Formats: sequence, structure tokens, C-alpha cells
Amino acid sequence: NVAEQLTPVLLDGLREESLQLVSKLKDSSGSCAVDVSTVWWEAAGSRELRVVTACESSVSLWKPLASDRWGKVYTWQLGEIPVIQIVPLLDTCNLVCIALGDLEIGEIRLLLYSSENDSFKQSPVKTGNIKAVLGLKDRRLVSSSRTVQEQQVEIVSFSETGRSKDGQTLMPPEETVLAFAEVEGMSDALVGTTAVNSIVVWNLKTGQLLKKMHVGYSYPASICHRAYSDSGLLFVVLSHPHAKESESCGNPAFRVIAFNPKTARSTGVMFSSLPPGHAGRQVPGGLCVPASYLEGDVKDASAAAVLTSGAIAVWDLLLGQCTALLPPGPAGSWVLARWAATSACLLAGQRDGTVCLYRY
Amino acid sequence: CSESDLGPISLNWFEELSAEAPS
Repeated sequence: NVAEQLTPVLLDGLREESLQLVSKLKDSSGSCAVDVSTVWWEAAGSRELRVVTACESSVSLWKPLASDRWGKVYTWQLGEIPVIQIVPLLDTCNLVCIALGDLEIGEIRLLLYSSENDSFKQSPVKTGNIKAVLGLKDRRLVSSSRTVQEQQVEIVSFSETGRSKDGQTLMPPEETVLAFAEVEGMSDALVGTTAVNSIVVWNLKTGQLLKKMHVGYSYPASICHRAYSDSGLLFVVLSHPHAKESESCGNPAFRVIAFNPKTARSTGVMFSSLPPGHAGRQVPGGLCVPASYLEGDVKDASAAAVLTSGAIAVWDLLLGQCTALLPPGPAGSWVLARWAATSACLLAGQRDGTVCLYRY
Repeated sequence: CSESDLGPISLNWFEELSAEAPS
């Protein structure tokens, strides 16, 4: 019955991609869900994908059981500072980072399983006024943080057992860096988006700041999600959380932009707008807040985002089209949309701790 | 995208910018 009610609505005339409900888990602790992610976990010689859920005061690890069920393996208790984000480390096993803070990130902590003494642990990675953080390949983490005088952009590496190795500093731009993305296929390149709508490019090996390129003020608060280099151009997937349905032509939710890093000139390649006709949220007094996008995630050519209406929209970024729409469930609105570390699996979360896994 | 829109394109942009940028 639940599966039937949660069957996503496909929009007319689009390709036949759809979302199939595969399994569901629910944290019965009664705390509000803050984030969800996946992590590769190695146990007894085999590697499997596990789900990590976060509420304000704890983070839980879930393993797949028989018949599409999930069982909680362990819960890390975090103390007084609220968890605000899970930071997955790509292509690593048995390690995941979390960001803690009030309105902004004040601390990053590593959660891990230590086979040395067969125990689950947590250890501090970094504290400060942290503006952005991203897990990179090869057990590395990049973050930007601000002091009164300056900005620090730092990479921390972890050993397999979770010990922090020497950090590396990247040359900071003048503006605050608000998001990072690795450049796929270029192991030494990293991009970031700044508070004044610029794209910056670093050489990770040397720490050099190679280029700063302006995105344009007509698309405020751009956040980079993905970057790749092809034919001498740098393609960057940007999202615009303030996109509005009513301005769908001029204010898309996601854009793919091609930059020529040599000249800093750019051109739009593809635009993905909010799904038409998906009405906004009704508020007391009968006013309708237009549909906009609250938060989203990009993996390969797929983007997913929670809309203010409580639905989740999925786009094919290469087609520039919305391919599936997951309406709010019977238990309430969706609040989280994340792609799993494996291909084609969407994690959709509700505030009450319910997480549904959809095959896309 | 044409070269006229974006200016001269180099396949080795990363290496060239790394050679030019202050370290």
C-alpha cells in the first residue's frame, strides 16, 4: 500500500525514466531527520553500501537485511552541538564525516569503525567558522573557513584507520568560498563557487589559485555541484536554490555552464527549470508561495531537489528536463533528496526519519 | 560553443595556467 501511494508521477512526454521504491527505513527515535547519505562499509571481507542517517544529536549507520529491510548497526551520540550535515568521503570504506554547528558549521568530526580494537569511534577533524566542506577522493576533505582577517582553504587527509595526516593549504581567493566540486577526470583540479558569484579553480598538488571566472549576477547564489573538463573547456553544474517556477525561463534551478579557463569567458550549455504546473506551498491567508527549490544533489547527469511544495523533482541535466516528480507522501513532505554512492539510487527523506530508497 | 564566443581554447589549459599562476 505504501509503495503504491509513493509511486512517483511521471510528467507527460518525457523519457520513461522513473523512480521505483526499493526499500524503506525509519528511525524510531522520534528526532527530526537532518541529513541522509550512503557509505561503503567493509565487514567480514565484503564491501556493501550502508545508509547513514543524521538527526540533531546523533548519527546512525544502517545495514541491509533480508527482504529489503534495514537494521541499525550503530548510533554515534554527538553531544550538545547539533549535526547539520553528513559529509561523505568518496570511494572510502568505514569512514564518514559530519558537520556540526548552529546556523553555520563550527566543527567537522570523523565517524569511523576501528578494526584495531573492534569499536566505533569519533574524532575531531577541524573547528572554526567553516563556510563550506566537501569530501574528496583518496580519503581527503576540503574546507573553507574564515577568521576576522583571512580565509583559509585547507585539505585534510586521513589514513585508512582514520588518523589525520598533514594538512595542505590552498591559496584563498578574496571572496568567501561557499561550495566545492572536484573536476572529474583531472585528479589535481578543484573548483569552488564564491559569495560574489565567481568560479575559482585550484591546482590541488601545488595549492595555486589558477583562475577566477565570474558567473554573472543574473544568477545569484550559484552553488557548484559537479565539474568536468572536456575539449579544453571546463563544464560546471551550478544550482540556484532561489529559482522560481514563475521565472522558469530566466531563472533555472540547475545550469550546465562551459567555461574557457584560458579566457574566463563562458556560455550556458543546458538549463533545467522547475517543473511547470507544480504549484507552490499554500500558506495561511490563502497566499501561495511559488515553487522554488530548497536543497538538491547532483550525481553524473542527474539532479534531484526538494521543492517548497514538499515534492522531490528529478532532472536529466543533459536533456535539461524534469524526468520524475515524487509528490509528498501520505506521512508528509519530503525534506531530503540525496543520490546514493552507487549509480541510480535516490534517497528521499522525511522529517520524521523515514528514508525511502528509489531506483532511478 | 565556438572559439569566437569563448576565445582561444587550449586542451592543456590546466598545465598552462599552473605554469603562469603565482605559487
